[in-house]
Amino acid sequence: TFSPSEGTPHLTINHNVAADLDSSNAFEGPEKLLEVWFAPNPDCLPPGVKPNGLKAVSSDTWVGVLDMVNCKILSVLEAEHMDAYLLSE
Amino acid sequence: SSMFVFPHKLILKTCGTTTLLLGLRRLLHIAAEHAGFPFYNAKSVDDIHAAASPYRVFYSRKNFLFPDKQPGPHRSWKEEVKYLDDTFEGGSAYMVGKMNGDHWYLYITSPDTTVTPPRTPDENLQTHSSKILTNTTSLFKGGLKNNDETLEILMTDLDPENAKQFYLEHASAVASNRLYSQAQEARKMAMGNLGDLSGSTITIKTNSTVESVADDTLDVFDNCSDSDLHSSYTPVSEQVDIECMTTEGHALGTVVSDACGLSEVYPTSKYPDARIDAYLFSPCGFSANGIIPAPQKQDDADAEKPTHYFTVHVTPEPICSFASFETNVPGGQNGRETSEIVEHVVGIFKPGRFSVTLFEAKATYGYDDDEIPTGLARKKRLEKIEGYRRVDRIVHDFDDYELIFRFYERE
Repeated sequence: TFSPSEGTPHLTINHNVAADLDSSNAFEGPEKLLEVWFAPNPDCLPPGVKPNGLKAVSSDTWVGVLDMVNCKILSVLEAEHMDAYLLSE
Repeated sequence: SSMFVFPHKLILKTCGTTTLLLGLRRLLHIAAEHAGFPFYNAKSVDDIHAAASPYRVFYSRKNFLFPDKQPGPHRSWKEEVKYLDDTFEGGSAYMVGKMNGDHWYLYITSPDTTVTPPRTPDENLQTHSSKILTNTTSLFKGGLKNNDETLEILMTDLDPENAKQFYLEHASAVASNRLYSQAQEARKMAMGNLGDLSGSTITIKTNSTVESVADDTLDVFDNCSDSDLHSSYTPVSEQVDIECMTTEGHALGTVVSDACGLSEVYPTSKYPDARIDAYLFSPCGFSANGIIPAPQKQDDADAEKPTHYFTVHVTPEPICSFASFETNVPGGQNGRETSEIVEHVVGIFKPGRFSVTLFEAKATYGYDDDEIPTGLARKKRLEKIEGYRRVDRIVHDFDDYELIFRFYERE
């Protein structure tokens, strides 16, 4: 499948996570926010790093980390400069 | 909860009783093993402890509403700081704002506060060292570009009327009314196209978007009354490709995002390629990520314009109502965009209290903030948010970052 136009981010939905999601017991809005930078900006990745840096990591690989955090991937918006994962607890 | 992955950085934002810090070391290992970022604390990337050395780490959160419900290592700020100090060399922990009220915690490591890590682990070192050094700037040619600043708005005591929008029941009613009016539009359109059809029936094919239904595919509407039409009309699926046929949560998330005004923070009239991925949880709660590619104008096609992102999370229950909004605002603008974004977002939720934290990279040409017109203009604009009193303004002046924390209460 492809995005309607090159510039428009592309959405992929994880149906089996979305299907039986019940957030009755979710609470505690205030989030924990972690930012880990590996370079000052995308134009100066250190030598030896894959051309797209962290964006080269598959979403399946991130599933392991998110399991440790107690989150599941609901959907992913992929774009040229970044990928946005919507997660559920 | 959300995660944003850029080539050079990762943002992970999780709510509820998630155990975010437990994923940190695995995340650093993935950066080394799957992206090739340098590591110095192990001999081989096959060593599960091999962890890429980050250039900088931020960890922050507002004070929890139910701290005793948090699992380790999030049971207290003290425990979180110990966990991070055990992981990184040279981190600093801060508490910002009223201790006996709403305050905000920050843990930060910065490239300047750490020594250059050993090129290869010392022989007598065990196979891996427990602490990870953050990377020195000498590895990087360019410093921080004066482009993006991170703006975060954390809101509590949401206006109950506005918070209703983030309940499944309310959103379903809005959605069906919206579909209903679409159905009516469709019927009017069909009637209009096909002239006087008294006595005949027309059926709209619902397996494609109404806009694309051409005359010859229209059979005939049943002679149904409005209410029949209402019940018989099945949702028109947006133009989607097969792989991401929507779900109810995503479809209602889109309805809510349009109805509450979130879609207008970065309007498609100005950002034609903007895309929002929104989800409405059952029975309530809302999350959305937005990616807004810079509009490509012919006259400044080569102008480096940042791609914007934003992420929103809403807990609407009155006992613990909370909403967060985070985005990157373009550096160097005159502060109008920042204050307009804050006013727009606060207008959606009408919170009783909210904080605005603005992280701005100090411009690489070394001025301090007061000399840059932006700082002064923005400072003035953010001092007055319609309907609110600015209670606190706290500035943390880091080496290459400035953090400005403002706290507001409804007048």
